[in-house]
Amino acid sequence: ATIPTRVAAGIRLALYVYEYLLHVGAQKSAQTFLSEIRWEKNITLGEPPGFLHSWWCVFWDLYCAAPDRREACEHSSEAKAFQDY
Amino acid sequence: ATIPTRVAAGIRLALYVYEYLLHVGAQKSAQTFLSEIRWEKNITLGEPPGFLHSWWCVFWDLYCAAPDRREACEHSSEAKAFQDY
Amino acid sequence: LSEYAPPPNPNSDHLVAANPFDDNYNTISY
Repeated sequence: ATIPTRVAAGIRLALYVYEYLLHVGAQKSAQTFLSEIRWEKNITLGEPPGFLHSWWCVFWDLYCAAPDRREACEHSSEAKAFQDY
Repeated sequence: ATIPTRVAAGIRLALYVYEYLLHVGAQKSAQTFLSEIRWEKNITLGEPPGFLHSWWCVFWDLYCAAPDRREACEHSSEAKAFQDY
Repeated sequence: LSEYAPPPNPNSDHLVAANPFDDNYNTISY
């Protein structure tokens, strides 16, 4: 069951990285990326900044708020509360 | 505290997207990305597949194992156990 | 491309970078 999961996860990540590249203004990288992974598909983007960026900000905040890391890196009080909960 | 967190998260994401592009084999996209975001600092890579890809697969597995989604998409038994726990 | 690269032709011709937490996101079609 894990193989399809990893393949599906890989497709979704590539899609969201492509979207991220466009939303940060790296158009050439985005087009180069599509051709290097040989995706000719037409792709509909989500709203800026895109899902990867939104997800990452939450993930990184929680990652930094972990008890054994929170002294070393910035994190929000909400993330700290979530981790402590 | 959230502003520096979001700035730090944005820098980190750019770094890990660059690492992801290299580890999937999209070298041209990776170099184009660095020049488009005008990143001059040299970057030390993590082990393949890199931080972003690794955490994304964990996230996607857990996302698919959520009780209201697990019938529709593949997930690992570990992710199911974690969700049920 | 490395083993970590996505398959060259994802099964759907049209990919939508939708937020997977949106209510109308349909995991099956993706």
